[in-house]
Amino acid sequence: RTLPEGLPDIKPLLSNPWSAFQNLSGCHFGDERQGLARLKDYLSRFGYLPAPPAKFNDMFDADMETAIRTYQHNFGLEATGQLDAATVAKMMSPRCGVADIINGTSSMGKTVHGRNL
Amino acid sequence: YSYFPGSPSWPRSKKSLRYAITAATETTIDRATLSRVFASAFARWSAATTLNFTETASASDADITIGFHSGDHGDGEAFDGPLGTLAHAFSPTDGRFHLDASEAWVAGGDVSRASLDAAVDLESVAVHEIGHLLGLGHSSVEGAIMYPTITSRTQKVELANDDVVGIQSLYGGNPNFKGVTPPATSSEETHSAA
Repeated sequence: RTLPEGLPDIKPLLSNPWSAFQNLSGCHFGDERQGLARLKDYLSRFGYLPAPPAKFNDMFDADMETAIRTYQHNFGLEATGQLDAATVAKMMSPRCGVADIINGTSSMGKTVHGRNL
Repeated sequence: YSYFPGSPSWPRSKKSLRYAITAATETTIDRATLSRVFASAFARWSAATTLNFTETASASDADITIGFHSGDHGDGEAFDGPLGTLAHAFSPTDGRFHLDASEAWVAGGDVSRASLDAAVDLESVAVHEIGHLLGLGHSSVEGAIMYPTITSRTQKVELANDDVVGIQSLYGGNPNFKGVTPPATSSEETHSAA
């Protein structure tokens, strides 16, 4: 079903809520960049980081590096632990709201378990 | 493939599951189209398993309820407007399946020809979420239905071998299931993979 011709252009309203991640491409361990806290929220939402006691900060810390490496494993990306362009692009993709890792015990299948072993 | 913690599934005695499209659902897609799209999505899982699915008009009679919602809709998993998260579903035997009403859903027709870049194929998302309703978690296999992301303006509705092995381990296989059709691969892709 597509919108009929003649309706006002609603493309501006269809903005990706994760488009700001694009500005974080190239970030790595030790960086401090505005917006990293939001990306930590994303990683926490999908099970890669535990929920913070208060608010996340904008530091690219060791926990974030580990979380990104796990994310890269899960999505078949090179596990650099850095926010390279391919990782950021994948994170901006529309996706299911169900977490990839639940209670730290469920991951995304045998590929990841195999690599970890 | 993966399962939710504890590998929850529907009871072995319950081979027939009823689903309802909730009346208060926030979408302009007509009811007949919704019925057709969800029936097709459920049929893809019943083809591979010993499970059967039938639509029922009453949510109180249903094992599975399907609804379109916006923003915070009371389950602690607020939707975020167009793109971002598209839908979510709960593990067995909860049965709730929620879709983000703000998406530019395409229900039938060729989604690749939709006028909006952000168009999302409803059946593709439905097939994925039904996997969660039946007990599957996410998969690392990019071609699998249970891979967590989908590209807008694309359709992905066929179960991959990874999905089939995962679901048949939970519920057993349908003896009439013909198996998965390998995705078409162009010579360029083959060369690239090599």
